[in-house]
Amino acid sequence: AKEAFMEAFGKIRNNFIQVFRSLFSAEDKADLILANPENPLESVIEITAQPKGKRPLTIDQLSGGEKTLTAISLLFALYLLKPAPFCIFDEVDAPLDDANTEKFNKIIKEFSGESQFIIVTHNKRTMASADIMYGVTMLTQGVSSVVPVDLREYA
Amino acid sequence: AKEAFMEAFGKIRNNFIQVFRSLFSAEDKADLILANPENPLESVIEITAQPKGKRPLTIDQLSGGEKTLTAISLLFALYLLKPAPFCIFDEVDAPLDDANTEKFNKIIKEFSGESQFIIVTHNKRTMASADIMYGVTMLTQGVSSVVPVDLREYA
Amino acid sequence: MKLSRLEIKGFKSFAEHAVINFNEGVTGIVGPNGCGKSNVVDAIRWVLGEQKTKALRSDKMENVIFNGTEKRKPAALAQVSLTFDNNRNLLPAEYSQVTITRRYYRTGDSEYLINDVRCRLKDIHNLFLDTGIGADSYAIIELKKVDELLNDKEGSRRDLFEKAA
Amino acid sequence: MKLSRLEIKGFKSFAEHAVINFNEGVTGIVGPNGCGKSNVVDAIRWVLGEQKTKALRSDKMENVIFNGTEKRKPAALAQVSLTFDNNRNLLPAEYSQVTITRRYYRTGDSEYLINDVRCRLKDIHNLFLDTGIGADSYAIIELKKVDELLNDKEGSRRDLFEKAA
Ligand SMILES: Nc1ncnc2c1ncn2[C@@H]1O[C@H](COP(=O)(O)OP(=O)(O)OP(=O)(O)O)[C@@H](O)[C@H]1O
Ligand SMILES: Nc1ncnc2c1ncn2[C@@H]1O[C@H](COP(=O)(O)OP(=O)(O)OP(=O)(O)O)[C@@H](O)[C@H]1O
Ligand SMILES: [Mg+2]
Ligand SMILES: [Mg+2]
Repeated sequence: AKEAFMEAFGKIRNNFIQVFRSLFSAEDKADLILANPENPLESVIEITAQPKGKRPLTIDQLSGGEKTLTAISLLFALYLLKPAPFCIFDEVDAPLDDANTEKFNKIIKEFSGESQFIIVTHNKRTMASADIMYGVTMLTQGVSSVVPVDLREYA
Repeated sequence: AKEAFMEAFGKIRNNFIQVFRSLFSAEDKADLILANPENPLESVIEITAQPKGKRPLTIDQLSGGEKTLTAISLLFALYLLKPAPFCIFDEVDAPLDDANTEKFNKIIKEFSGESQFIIVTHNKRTMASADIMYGVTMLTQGVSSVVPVDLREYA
Repeated sequence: MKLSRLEIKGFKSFAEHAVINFNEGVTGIVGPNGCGKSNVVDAIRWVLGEQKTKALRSDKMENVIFNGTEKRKPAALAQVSLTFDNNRNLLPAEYSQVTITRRYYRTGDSEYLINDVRCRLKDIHNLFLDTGIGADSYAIIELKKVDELLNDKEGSRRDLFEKAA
Repeated sequence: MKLSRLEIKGFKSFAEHAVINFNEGVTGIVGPNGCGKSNVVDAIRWVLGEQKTKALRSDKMENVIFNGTEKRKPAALAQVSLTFDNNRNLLPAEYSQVTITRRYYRTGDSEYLINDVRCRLKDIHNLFLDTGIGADSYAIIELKKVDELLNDKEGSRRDLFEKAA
């Protein structure tokens, strides 16, 4: 079990660095580290990330948007090891600026050949990147209903 | 001290209901309640909010955007009792949809005669509502600088 | 295993029967604050077998049943059905389409069905073993989960690694 | 008491001297993720006398000093100055303009100044007593604070009421 975990960990770590570099930039540094390598099945897993020449001591020093992108890199690193048939994101793009929203949408588009992606969002750019859209609405007070949305207004 | 608090509490409560109704709609119900009215100086303060005919048992049942608007109503209720000379909001509009962002900006505009408002945002509508804007940028890697932004591109 | 259709009735704000058809690619879900988008995500979690009411933003399971408005009585039960195309035979069933259904009655009774046949919650959990989806999957993400990952709250990072590994 | 000017040098990502002039009304602060907007808010909190490093998103006070990049050495000190027009005589000073300055050296030394005269941190706190601003004011709000208010974490609602009342 220990080898199985270490092998998976190695792959996830490589995926993480790769996705991180596509969401930030190609020269940026990031890593996943086992705090206690002797005891991998119990060890805390540490994340380090140094985008754009910065040198934060921990990921807590990163900005709101940078932290979100770092977490997204980890989630996709796990996904790449074992792609789930569908992924759901609920307003995960809210802290992202325009450029990072585009990068997020681009990576989702890339993986959407493999899995279905369901994205809840308020963000117009993210909407423009959807293949199909459903609007949730409350025509009657307090009662939800769903309608398909014509994407041609958003693209 | 007890009367002073009760008097302030009464005013804050009225402000809260009033601001809540301007951010939601005029018929919506909301309240601030002292869990332990016999001991006002120690009592927990409860918030109830029932926008648009809904009947959530606690505010935890509200949506992300509805919760944010409810908290904003409370903050402005406190502000109205003792207006601070300036208020700073850091990306508080991120969970809000377009209509609620407009309401948020409108109430800030109303109070901006009394106090200065400093709004950090990624939201284009909020930017359009600013009187003056500063752009923070990192022209040199990892080093921030500030430049005034011409608002005519955003209005 | 491709999502084909989601049907919701009586679950949270979905007092009326609602249907979402899923296609290939990226499906956007949009609408004003409070209209029910996150409730759709909760419905999917719930029908996949989520038992932690906190993950459903509720104190007790009864809170997922439509609790009425000023003009409409509460519902007696919540029901969600999720239909999959079994196109990669990931699901251990002989069917080409699999529909899982979950019901919860205000009396506290629960019903679980696979292709309209009554089963146990355990059977629904087993259906998704090793597919990466199911309750608390790394495939269903909201900002609260992003925070937990960054703060590593209660070893949430560890959990996710073990699910994927 | 109207904000007039903020000057930052050596504080967090502001390795270079930066100036923001404040006018009446609504000032927007915009820019890409990670460029330093929240650091501006932290700078204002800090110069007003915030001592809780957690509220400054730091483990220890030394972390607010510019810590260098691949191409630039760390700074030896962080300095922030905030200038007010004392237009309503809210500030108990005889001046029409009041500038508060805070410095923190990597050696651990701190300096506080009001209109270029050395004073104690206590004097800066007293300057803002009863104005509604100062550390942990209800007037400086981010989404983390919104969450704390909604969850009433550690009686945060109580605190805010007492500050305003
Ligand atoms: N059991 C229930 N019965 C009726 N309504 C409910 C129930 N549970 C939750 N709701 C209502 O559903 C609404 C929340 O919906 P939801 O969280 O899906 O909104 P949302 O579309 O995600 O909004 P946002 O954009 O703000 O995140 C709330 O107003 C809440 O009161
Ligand atoms: N002491 C320091 N020295 C140098 N850089 C620092 C220091 N402290 C923080 N930073 C850097 O400042 C950046 C964060 O800036 P800030 O939080 O202000 O971003 P932001 O503009 O608010 O972004 P967002 O839109 O994502 O919220 C981080 O990348 C962080 O590494
Ligand atoms: Mg939501
Ligand atoms: Mg920020």
